[in-house]
Amino acid sequence: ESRPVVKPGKGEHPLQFNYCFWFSRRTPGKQTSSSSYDQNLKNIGTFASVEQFFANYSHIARPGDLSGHSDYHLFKEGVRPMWEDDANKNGGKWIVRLKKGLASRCWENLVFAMIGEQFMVGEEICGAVISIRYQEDILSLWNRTAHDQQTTSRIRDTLKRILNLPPNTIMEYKKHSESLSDNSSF
Amino acid sequence: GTRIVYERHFLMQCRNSPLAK
Repeated sequence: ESRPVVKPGKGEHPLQFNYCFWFSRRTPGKQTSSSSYDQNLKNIGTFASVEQFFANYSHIARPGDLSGHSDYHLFKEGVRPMWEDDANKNGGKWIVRLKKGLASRCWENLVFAMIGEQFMVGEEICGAVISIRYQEDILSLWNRTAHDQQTTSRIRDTLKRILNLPPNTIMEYKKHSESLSDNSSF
Repeated sequence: GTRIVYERHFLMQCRNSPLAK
């Protein structure tokens, strides 16, 4: 890798981890496979500080303003937003289905909590995805170790608190190994 | 070690900083 290492600038507030924003959009009519998914992923920026985060975040469209079948991914630098990545292969994700109109606010709450280290689960968080779909939008938060129930419960509780969603909102945990075997994808 | 934690309200303040543009 010859890419320059991203570092906080002078006077900026460093983050615990560097992160990358990714964007993907499903091409209508194309077969979904792991390789086409990978090809559709576009890295749209890496940041190491709060200020660099806003320089990226403020210049990309809010998820609620996107149309069609689009996803934003925010992952720690070095982790590709794919099940097969070493950081993800034993992991899973919390899935929250959102009524239309909530995506931008919920995504912002989640992203702020993630870069601000609000989850308090060590190195467990891998990244987050907001998936814009026709009927509803889907927020997911990925962690490294799907079988660690103490960690996944803690993530769920923090997620509930920071999203501030109605108490009847359904949250579902899914291991990536299950997603691989049933070939489900949003 | 120590973790770098930022609360939401602090991030909102940084959003308006000239460095963040």
